[in-house]
Amino acid sequence: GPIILQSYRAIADYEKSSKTELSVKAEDEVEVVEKDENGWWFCQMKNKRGWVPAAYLEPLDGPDESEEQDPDYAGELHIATKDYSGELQDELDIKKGETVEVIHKLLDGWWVVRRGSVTGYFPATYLKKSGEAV
Amino acid sequence: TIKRPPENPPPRPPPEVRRKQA
Repeated sequence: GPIILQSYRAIADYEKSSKTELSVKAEDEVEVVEKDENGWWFCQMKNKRGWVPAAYLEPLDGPDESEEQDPDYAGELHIATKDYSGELQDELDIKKGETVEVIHKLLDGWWVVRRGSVTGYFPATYLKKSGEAV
Repeated sequence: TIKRPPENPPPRPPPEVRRKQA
């Protein structure tokens, strides 16, 4: 049968920063073609296509929580593949090679992670699963 | 064909417009 694409609405203006991205204005409606785990979604709008940050999009037909995994409070060990300094207060500063526990894999590519007693957001794109057991 | 997504983390919208996380 035909492929039904999900429709989303932009919640704010987003100006693209590379050729493969798509700029959107608040209230624009896009169709999502592919959702990458790192939080970039490939969208089409009219005759244009490109990647849009998922956090700028909300579903037209109510929340899409069904797609989101439940939090895993035990945590899943991951290793940071790059240094990252948090830009917002709720983000963690982590150095390359440090181990963290991933508690919640959010669809927007910003995962809730724990290091010691501190919890905050960290970009999924800079994490890879550790082979170690918890 | 769909090109690979950008390698940098996707930007987060300003807190005042950010949708509520579950």
